[in-house]
Amino acid sequence: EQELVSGIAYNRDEAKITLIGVPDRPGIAASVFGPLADANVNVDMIVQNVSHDGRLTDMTFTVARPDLQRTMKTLDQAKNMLKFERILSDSNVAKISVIGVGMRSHAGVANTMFKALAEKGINIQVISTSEIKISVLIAEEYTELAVRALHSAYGLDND
Amino acid sequence: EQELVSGIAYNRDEAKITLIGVPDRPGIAASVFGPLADANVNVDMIVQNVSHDGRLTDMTFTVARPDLQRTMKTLDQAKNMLKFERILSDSNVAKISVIGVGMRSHAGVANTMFKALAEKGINIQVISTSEIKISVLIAEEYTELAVRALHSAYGLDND
Ligand SMILES: C[C@@H](O)[C@H](N)C(=O)O
Ligand SMILES: C[C@@H](O)[C@H](N)C(=O)O
Repeated sequence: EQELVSGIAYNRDEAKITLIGVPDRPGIAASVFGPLADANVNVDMIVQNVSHDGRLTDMTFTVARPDLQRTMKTLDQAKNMLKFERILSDSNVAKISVIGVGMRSHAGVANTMFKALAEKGINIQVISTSEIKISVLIAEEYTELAVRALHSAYGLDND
Repeated sequence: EQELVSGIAYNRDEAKITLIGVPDRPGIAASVFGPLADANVNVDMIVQNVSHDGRLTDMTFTVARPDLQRTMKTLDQAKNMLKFERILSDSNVAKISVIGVGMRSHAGVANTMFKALAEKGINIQVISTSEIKISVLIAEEYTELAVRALHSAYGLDND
């Protein structure tokens, strides 16, 4: 597993926005991203999970922290076309990523990451993965602790 | 935007598993992935969103369809160590990905994807992104329709 992971990256310049209670039916994701695209908002992560009841779910996305105000304003101006129960925003987050080739064996690599964060009492707010990366959002104050814990968990200390 | 997207990929060989109602506190993600790692389960996507109330959230992950039974059995055997309200599994899904460099402009690329799926009445069940890719899970029966709609939405028809 050590040979799978090549590095740990972090980004403290992000803010997360969550639309709570969006209807789970075709067209809703497009209704949110239309206004954002028109306003030229650069989005980084987009995370949505299944809805439990087939009716509502939540959508979270991250933008660069300097864009948070503008993004919230864009959503507010479009609110008559959007359907959601409430919007949460939080700029006290950091994105921490474990990077490596051959992440196919995710469960082992993921387990090491989640365990290392758990041992330091760091709560995982959001998880998103790709073939070469596992990214989580955590509270920004834990950034150094998380990065150091992950470096030693994957034996990257001697780099 | 056309020049940003280089291709559309799909995978109908996946199954999704959702743990509904896991506590949102440190150590819970590790408690789920420990048994999966021990059982050598290969996981592809891992998606978790913020919890609304700070108490519970859901975790979804995908495995290769042939691994679904084994994965469910692993979770069942570990259920005394796990905390969740219920488990959903569904092998009728397809992962559709829009691939391209410079996805930083996500909102525009994402909007085109979500709009093209919406116009065909295709519901987006899960969304997960990376720097080079936007992936969604949809009902498997819509795979060809989705891939064709996305090819024309990004002007890739002439490839
Ligand atoms: C929630 C949102 O993703 C919805 N399911 C859609 O397809 O647009
Ligand atoms: C839900 C789960 O991710 C939890 N927040 C943890 O840190 O493990």
